[in-house]
Amino acid sequence: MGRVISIANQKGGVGKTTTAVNLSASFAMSDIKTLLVDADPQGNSSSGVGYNKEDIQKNLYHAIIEEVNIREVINDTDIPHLKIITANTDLIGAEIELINEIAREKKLKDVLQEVIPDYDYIFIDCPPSLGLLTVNSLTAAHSVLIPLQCEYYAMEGLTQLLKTIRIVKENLNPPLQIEGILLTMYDLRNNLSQQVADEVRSHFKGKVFSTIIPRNVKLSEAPSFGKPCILYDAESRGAQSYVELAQEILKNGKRN
Amino acid sequence: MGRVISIANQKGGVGKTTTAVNLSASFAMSDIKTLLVDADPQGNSSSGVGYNKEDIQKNLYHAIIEEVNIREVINDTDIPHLKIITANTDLIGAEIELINEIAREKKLKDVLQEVIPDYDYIFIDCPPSLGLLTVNSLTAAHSVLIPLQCEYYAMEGLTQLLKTIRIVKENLNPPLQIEGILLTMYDLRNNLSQQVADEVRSHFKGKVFSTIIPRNVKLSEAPSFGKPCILYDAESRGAQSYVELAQEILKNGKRN
Ligand SMILES: Nc1ncnc2c1ncn2[C@@H]1O[C@H](COP(=O)(O)OP(=O)(O)OP(=O)(O)O)[C@@H](O)[C@H]1O
Ligand SMILES: Nc1ncnc2c1ncn2[C@@H]1O[C@H](COP(=O)(O)OP(=O)(O)OP(=O)(O)O)[C@@H](O)[C@H]1O
Ligand SMILES: [Mg+2]
Ligand SMILES: [Mg+2]
Repeated sequence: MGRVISIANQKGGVGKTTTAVNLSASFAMSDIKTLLVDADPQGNSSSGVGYNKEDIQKNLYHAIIEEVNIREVINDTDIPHLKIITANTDLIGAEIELINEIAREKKLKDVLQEVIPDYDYIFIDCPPSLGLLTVNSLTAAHSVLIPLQCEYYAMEGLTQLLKTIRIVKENLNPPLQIEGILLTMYDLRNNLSQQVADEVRSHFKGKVFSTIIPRNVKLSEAPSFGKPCILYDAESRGAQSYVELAQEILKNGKRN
Repeated sequence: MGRVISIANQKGGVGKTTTAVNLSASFAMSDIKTLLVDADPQGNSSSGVGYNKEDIQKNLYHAIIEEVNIREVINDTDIPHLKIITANTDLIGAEIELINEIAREKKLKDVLQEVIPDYDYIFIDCPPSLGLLTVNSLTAAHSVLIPLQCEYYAMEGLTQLLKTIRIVKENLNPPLQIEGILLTMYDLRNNLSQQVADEVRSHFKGKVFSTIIPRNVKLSEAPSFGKPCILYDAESRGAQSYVELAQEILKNGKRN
């Protein structure tokens, strides 16, 4: 039965898309059936696996607003066990159109129900906001993975995010858990990364992944080739750190 | 007569707040009367000049929704000629409450009118979205400054942003100009920065500032002390690049 993990943080540029693309690719490369859902109108996860804006026909917007069958919006990627539901700027319309709908927070959950049994893991990439698309993603998820850039401003936003997660858990999705807080863009060269890491580990004991994602240029080069880093440069520290994270999540999954 | 410049880009983490705080500080340090408006519910510009979430009383939310007089929400900073209108998560409510208001896109413009003559420059820090807060900021502005991180995903979002700017210009704010595209977090160590810079300069001839903001750790350390970088480490390349940008904007202003 597929485990749905939402990748969320309203702070911008913390590595949500980079985590969604590379973590789902790492799972799929170990023959685990994986679905990546791009719920961000920027469509970066879609281009991160090779779908340019012009190539995208039916996407998440059509499944949640125009009630096109979810199976019609699932596409292949370069990796056999990785499928994607793409997004583009059509999705901006979804937030507006959902505003006055009944049970507007459950639209994504309802739509995904049918295909959850087809996958082992489903990852949802969220936009940098706590609006309806992110709330839909948190309502559809079993757990939420929080990428946290090792910088001061990113730490500031954590309290607000955890508050929103608690509200969703209490009102919309009681089983929602925190999969973990992931330290990203960790830079060995500066003290700030270490300070943030120490502070987050002491505040959120037990919730921080032991895997840390280093700042690694290969991770930022790969998207320009439309490939997850494991296909672009599998030996790089960037690609390897996401393989390590996949193993850690699988191990934690066995414990639950 | 104050020139209002909106700092906008829906892509997250590209340096909007870092530019808003450090550019406005650079103007104020040269005795130019400057107002920084934090229009992002994350409130990063506010903490970037020393206002923590708990310290914030009346803020932008109160001026645009509760019709508190704008002068009551203007605060001092460590720099004499720099004032700030702060923000916190109250502002999340503003986007929802404005949805059904008449002339909802002009609220910020109407509110700022009274104080524009008191300042030479007014900078507005936007959230990472193209929602009502950003549209309000673009409607209130004479021009828009677009921070662009030298990375692939950031380049992807530029077309959508320019489209939104054109729609605002045609329907809400005809005199709106582009102040310029600012290349940020430029990293001499990797080719990606150079590739992005070359591509942007060839696509948007004449619109890209000659000043480039380098990746510089002092810029990311300064916010944890609640200080603009010019007060934290004035000699750093980070602080100096924003002083250079201020001079370039002033020079361009004389030409217009
Ligand atoms: N570990 C890393 N090392 C180097 N670069 C990285 C790393 N993680 C992400 N990046 C780069 O940093 C930028 C921001 O990352 P990304 O776009 O994944 O963040 P995001 O949280 O999805 O942003 P948004 O808030 O806009 O959705 C991208 O250009 C990406 O390529
Ligand atoms: N030139 C730079 N060199 C080093 N670090 C930088 C630079 N510019 C910004 N940063 C850091 O990168 C992170 C993202 O920058 P910032 O928060 O200013 O972007 P933003 O566009 O305002 O983000 P958001 O989309 O969340 O509002 C911050 O932690 C900031 O301190
Ligand atoms: Mg993203
Ligand atoms: Mg910001």
